[in-house]
Amino acid sequence: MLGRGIVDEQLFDDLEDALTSADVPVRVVDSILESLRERVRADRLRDAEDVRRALKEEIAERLRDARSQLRRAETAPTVLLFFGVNGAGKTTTIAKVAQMLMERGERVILAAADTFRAAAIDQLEIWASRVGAEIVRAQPGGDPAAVVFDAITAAKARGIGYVLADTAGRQHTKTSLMSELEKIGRVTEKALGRKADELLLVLDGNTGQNAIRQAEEFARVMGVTGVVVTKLDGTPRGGAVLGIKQSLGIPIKFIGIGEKPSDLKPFDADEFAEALME
Amino acid sequence: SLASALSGVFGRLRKRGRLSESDVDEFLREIRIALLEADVNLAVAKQFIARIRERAVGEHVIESLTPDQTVLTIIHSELTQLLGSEPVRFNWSPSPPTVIVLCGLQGSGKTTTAAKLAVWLKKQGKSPMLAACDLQRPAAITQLKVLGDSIETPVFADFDSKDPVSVARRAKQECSRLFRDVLILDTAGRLQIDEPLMQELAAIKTELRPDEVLLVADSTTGQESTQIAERFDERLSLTGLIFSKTDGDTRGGAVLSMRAVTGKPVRFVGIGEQTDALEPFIPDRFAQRILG
Ligand SMILES: Nc1nc2c(ncn2[C@@H]2O[C@H](COP(=O)(O)OP(=O)(O)OP(=O)(O)O)[C@@H](O)[C@H]2O)c(=O)[nH]1
Ligand SMILES: Nc1nc2c(ncn2[C@@H]2O[C@H](COP(=O)(O)OP(=O)(O)OP(=O)(O)O)[C@@H](O)[C@H]2O)c(=O)[nH]1
Ligand SMILES: [Mg+2]
Ligand SMILES: [Mg+2]
Repeated sequence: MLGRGIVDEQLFDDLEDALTSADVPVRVVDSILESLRERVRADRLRDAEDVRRALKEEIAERLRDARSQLRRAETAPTVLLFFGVNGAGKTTTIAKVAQMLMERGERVILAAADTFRAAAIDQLEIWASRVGAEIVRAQPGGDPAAVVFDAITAAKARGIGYVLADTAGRQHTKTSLMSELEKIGRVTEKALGRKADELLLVLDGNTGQNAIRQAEEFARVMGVTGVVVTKLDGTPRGGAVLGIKQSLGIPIKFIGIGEKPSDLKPFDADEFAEALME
Repeated sequence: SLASALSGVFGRLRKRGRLSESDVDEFLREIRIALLEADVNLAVAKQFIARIRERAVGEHVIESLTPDQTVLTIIHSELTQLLGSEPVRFNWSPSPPTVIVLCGLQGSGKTTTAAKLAVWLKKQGKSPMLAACDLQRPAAITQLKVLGDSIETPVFADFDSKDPVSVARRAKQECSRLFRDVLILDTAGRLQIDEPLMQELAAIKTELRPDEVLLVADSTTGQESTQIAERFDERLSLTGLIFSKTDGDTRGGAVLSMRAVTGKPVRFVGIGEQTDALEPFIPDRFAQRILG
């Protein structure tokens, strides 16, 4: 992308365009370039390649977070709640996380708490059988919170280490749907004696600036302990997460890079920064 | 909002005395920010701004009493024009059934939109049939069948087939056999860079010679909107665009971007999860939304 050797205003214009085209929010682009100019001055960088490397480091630094590891509760089961807007990749991500945990020798229960969408439970049942996880489900149209409650009860009774709860896609602007999610959170807390161990926002990697709005609302209503960015095997570069990290401080836990249960990678800030600048 | 940003610029400029031609750039800077924050693709935004500058200079906006208002009016008219003023007009086939193929990225809303289209067509007095050609996603066929039952529309499905082209062909035959006059094909989500899957879609098109090939895109799509639209268009010659999930608070710059780069009409917008949540596209309303 940067063929020129010298460090000049054209270089910074090109970098601005590259970041913008990666869905990095306008204000964050300005802030990143400001820090970059500071680095260029302080380190007396003279070569475009060095500036590129410094920019990558600037991006990685902003995203690195010790809390990117998946939490494990001291008292089983560890409960992971997955939520997000419609079609983001929640159900498929649960299959992937279940597979990852089972490869570590864990036992996993999937809670089919999307009781609304056509064939949502069928979809999760197929994934459960494919990865070898158990599933707790109810009738379509039932109370989603009750499904999560039952799954936690079953996990406790049988000494199963993990409960992964799927929820229906919902627009963060719909108050009644957000209250439904909040109720799922409260019922989880009641069943567990503490808040869910992970409150995971699943974000479609193709999303533009609305990703930040989604994170704000879900964080406000539920709290968000981590983000999973899906569909990064496509062409998007997911720069909106820089906005989420800057304004909300939420760490990215995983990225989704395909439709198979093995298509999940733990978040790596350097790799992410590298891909963003492609 | 852009309106307040522009009036802010005007306020600042007026304090400095008489406005000059170079002051137009101050307005353009605010417009650029607004467009990018609305997810308008960068290249599309640049072209759009060049057009606005042309008109602002040509129409001597600086000499107006309220240049911020004048610029806003120009932007609104250019946006509305770009978004397209064609009414929703289907390419009905002279010899039924009319065949509609839905395509797009994973999770964009194709399956739900297929059912919504069937509902809309029924209201137009048509008798549609749905075809389940996503043989890849777990329970995709079941999903379409459940939706079809809920809207009393027949669904052609083959749970054992691994060949979407064959299912498509047989769906069309069944559609004619049952005297249904529109066939709506749901397909598997795919990346525009997935060559074998794009080829599969092209094969479905060759087999069916559809009257409509509609890209179903998520209205929250960011900067990749133009890449996605261009690749689908060049492989399939789209006849139109449908944008889902406009019931959220996304500004929807992807709509302008995909429309600008393909020139194809925006036919419908999805406004919710229910099967009646589909509306014909209204350019004026969307222009307002993009400008915030
Ligand atoms: N290419 C790609 N596709 C993905 C990825 N993650 C999920 N998908 C696909 O995206 C589509 C939607 O995934 P789901 O898991 O059903 O999404 P969801 O958030 O559960 O959707 P709703 O429950 O309807 O809100 C499916 O076709 C998945 O296979 C990913 O990382 N890469
Ligand atoms: N709020 C809202 N949700 C929508 C809209 N259109 C579709 N959805 C939801 O978006 C999610 C994905 O829809 P699908 O129809 O499964 O998407 P798809 O393109 O068929 O997904 P794949 O087959 O996996 O590629 C579901 O939860 C739908 O209910 C819309 O206009 N508004
Ligand atoms: Mg789901
Ligand atoms: Mg589908």
